[in-house]
Amino acid sequence: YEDPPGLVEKTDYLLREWIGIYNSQPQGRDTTKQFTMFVHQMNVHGILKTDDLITRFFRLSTQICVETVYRSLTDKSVSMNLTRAKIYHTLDAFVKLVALLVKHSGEANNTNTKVHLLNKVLGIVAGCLLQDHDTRVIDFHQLPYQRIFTMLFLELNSPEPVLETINFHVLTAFCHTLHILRPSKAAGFSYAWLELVSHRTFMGRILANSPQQKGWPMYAQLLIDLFKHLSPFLRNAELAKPVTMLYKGTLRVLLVLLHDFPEFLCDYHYNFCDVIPPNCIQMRNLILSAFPRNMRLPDPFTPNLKVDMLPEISYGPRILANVSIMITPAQFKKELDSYLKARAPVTFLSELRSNLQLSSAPGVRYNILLMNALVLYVGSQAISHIRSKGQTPNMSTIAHSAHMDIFQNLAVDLDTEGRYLFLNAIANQLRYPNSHTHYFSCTLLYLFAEANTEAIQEQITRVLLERLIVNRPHPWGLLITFIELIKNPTYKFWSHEFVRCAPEIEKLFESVARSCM
Amino acid sequence: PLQKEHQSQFQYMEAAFYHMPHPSDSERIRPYVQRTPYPTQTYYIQA
Amino acid sequence: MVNDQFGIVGLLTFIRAAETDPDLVSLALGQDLTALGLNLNSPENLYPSFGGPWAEYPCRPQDLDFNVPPEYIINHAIRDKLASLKLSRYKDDLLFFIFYNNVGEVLQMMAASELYSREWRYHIEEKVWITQVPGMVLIEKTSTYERGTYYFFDAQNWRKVAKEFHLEYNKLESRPSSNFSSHI
Repeated sequence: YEDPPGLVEKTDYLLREWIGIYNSQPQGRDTTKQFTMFVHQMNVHGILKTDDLITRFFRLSTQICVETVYRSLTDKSVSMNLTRAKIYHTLDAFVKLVALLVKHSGEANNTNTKVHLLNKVLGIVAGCLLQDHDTRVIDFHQLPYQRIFTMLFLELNSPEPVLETINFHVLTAFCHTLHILRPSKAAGFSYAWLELVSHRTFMGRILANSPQQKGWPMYAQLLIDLFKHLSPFLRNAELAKPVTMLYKGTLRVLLVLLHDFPEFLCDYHYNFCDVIPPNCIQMRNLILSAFPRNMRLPDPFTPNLKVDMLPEISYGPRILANVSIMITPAQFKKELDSYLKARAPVTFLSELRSNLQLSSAPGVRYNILLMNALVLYVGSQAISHIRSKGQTPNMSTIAHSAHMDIFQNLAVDLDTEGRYLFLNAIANQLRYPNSHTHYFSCTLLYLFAEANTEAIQEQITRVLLERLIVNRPHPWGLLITFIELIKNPTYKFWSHEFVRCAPEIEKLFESVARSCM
Repeated sequence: PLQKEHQSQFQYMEAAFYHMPHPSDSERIRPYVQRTPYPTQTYYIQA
Repeated sequence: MVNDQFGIVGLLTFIRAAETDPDLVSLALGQDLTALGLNLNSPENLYPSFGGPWAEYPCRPQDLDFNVPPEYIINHAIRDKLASLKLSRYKDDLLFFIFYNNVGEVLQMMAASELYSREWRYHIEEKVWITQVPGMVLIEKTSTYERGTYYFFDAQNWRKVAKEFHLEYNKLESRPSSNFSSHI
């Protein structure tokens, strides 16, 4: 809607005034006095009279600042270093004004007005970004928006009592804004977005300093946004430079998470694996390799390692995904539960495949989300069922059950693509020592031993091998499963034709076996 | 193959790739010794 | 055998293709994650000094923000009173400090250039600065190498250490580039 007459000029004037005030102050000096006088000026000009005017002021200010940046960036007569310095001075001044307005909004102990104002400003800047992004297209620049968001976050996380009362609200507001600006919505802002999401202060606040890990679900959502954006490009396998850059940056961030917050990766591994394409093996391994820091993993290469005797396999991992509600439609879930309970009717098994198929179009023939949910749900139910009989899951107790019927049926009935996705879903549970890793390791080995065709055994081998031949890290559960497969004569692994189908494959197996043994 | 929507996203990313963030974009202004990256020899210490 | 992309042959085909197409390698075989500039064996958390997704190395101490009392920030009062940066005025000790604390920056190159002009040479393999000990006679000298006693700058202990050394001339860096005025 049209701005009231004169508002643009007033905003421009006030902004220049403030930038002048801000930049004439020694860095770090308290600007409260100057700010108080400036607010008085804003009042005199009627800027703070109504919510509508305040909103327009922020929008116009944002647009003026952004325009200034674009003008500076197109001025090639000035060196980039000087251009950057000039841009920073303008944007930092604007950010300081916003931060002071938020801080001093309402009463000192009234957090609502402050948070409301912050959300308003973030929404306005995000809106300007999206509009700018869609208008300028390939001429869009990330810089002004990245600077505004970064500096505003740093300002609002200063160690001041007033700000400390709204710390978590600030975090929530930023996470919400970053979700709105996720790469699939503003691809031209992707790199800046990842910089923001992986900024050391942001990561510290959300992962290390948020009480009771309240920031974790928000951060998980941001990572899911990132993986979802990367997914179609990574599925393409051949990575163009822009995608490689973003992918490599993502790997760095995941490495920091693996090192500093492995429990976070453990908790959300299921959600992440749901959105990472099947061919991104190393990235997926990174996540699956995470284990709680207080856990000591037994060396998988220990001779005669008795996995069944490890105390950790009695405990289930924390999985922050409700797989039960992911099994849809409701009728299918009902039939599934009914089969698990009564192991009847047999027709359920013959109809299982059709429930998992989506379309005949290549690449989207199977409902991978449903497949993953089904595998984890059935496996979890199996573990509970075995335990309810006073037993522990092992190669004997997992067999001859409704649960194993389902797994065996899927292994036999699905085509090669479906089987590959099904086996991937199982392999995604091979992580650190816990009840799921143990159960699904046994399941994979059982399916191999009981396979009625060599194709099933070949594909089980393929799924394990491709996760092992990529560079480290490798999940503990993956290693112990493969070692068991190649060492235990029960499986007659080395007698299979596919082990020797080509010289490279033979060498590969021998090399992997050597490093395993 | 990439869907049209993703092809469009790639074009945006490709343009942004030529204006990658600079380390100083995420840092407070430094009155002294601003960052001035330079491609130093690989045999110099890197950390 | 399974004759599509979902079996062993499918994997083999992809690996073979990756041998000739470097763009495929990053997903087929992954990359060495220890070469991404992060110290994965660090006993300390990495995030406080994380330089960002595109950084080849962590933040240096001078890159890390910290909220200090405003009274500590005095640069505005003294910066116009300080002499401008002129490396030729500084002692070797300060040049080494600049060299070792400004990795990947113009200052590192400037310090290297100044050290070179003071007869220090950078040994490419040993990755140390080395200079002749004044007055010391060489034990051996040929067209490709010499042997004698040299000062090595020990950056760990921050001192010059005299050592006998077999010095191959081709292992010494030639004069560092000084064409960085556009970066300043």
